[in-house]
Amino acid sequence: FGAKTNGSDDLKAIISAISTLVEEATFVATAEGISFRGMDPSHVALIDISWPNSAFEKYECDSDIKFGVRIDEFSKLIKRADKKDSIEISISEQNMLLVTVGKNKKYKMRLIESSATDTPLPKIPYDSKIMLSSSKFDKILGDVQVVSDYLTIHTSDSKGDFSGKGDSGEVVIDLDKDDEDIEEISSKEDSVGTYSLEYLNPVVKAVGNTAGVITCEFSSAKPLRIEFKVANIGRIHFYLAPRVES
Amino acid sequence: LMRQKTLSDFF
Repeated sequence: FGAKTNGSDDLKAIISAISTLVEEATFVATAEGISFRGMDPSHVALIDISWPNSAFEKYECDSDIKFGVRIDEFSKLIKRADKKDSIEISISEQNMLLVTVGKNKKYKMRLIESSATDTPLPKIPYDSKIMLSSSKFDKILGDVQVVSDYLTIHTSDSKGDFSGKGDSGEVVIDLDKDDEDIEEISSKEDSVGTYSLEYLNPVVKAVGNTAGVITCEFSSAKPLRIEFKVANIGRIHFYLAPRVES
Repeated sequence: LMRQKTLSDFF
């Protein structure tokens, strides 16, 4: 197995996103590419990444392998790469991860026993969809955060709004379809879902810079799924369980 | 009162 990236931004974004959820990550490499799926310890959020072989400058994988890393250790190495540096990874016979950063920095990092079990994805229909620029979404999260720890998303036909409510007050942000940052608002059914900013904010900050447009899909009182389209990466899906009235 | 659900509730 060997994979070489084109520049370091995508791998940095991926590792940064994963680091918001877990301390240890198990990646799966197959002939098709590299994937990761994992949930935070409380099972509130899940990240599902598929990074196709076509996104790499060089990629080879003769047989499927799993490899586990401590995300903070891996992250430190990856951060030594400049934006244009490629990052090449392979696994040594001594079961170390070989990480070549740029042309001349050759790291070896210990792998960890991977304890990964297969994580399923939530099986739900998505009634509503909002597509908007990640920078706009990041701003909206900031706007809501000043009064609330939770984001409520509401859609009705082709209208939508984001809102939040806390001890100090509340906010409603109507989405304007003429705004060039908003690409689509659609709903098969009126939907309202409330999600924790504690989980949303870090992942949007981590991937936001490399993602252009993001797609939020949800149904009333059901998980939210956000798709980040990162130039070179197949997809990053982020799932977040809702908060519901009890 | 709001309660946090888990993703496992939807598997």
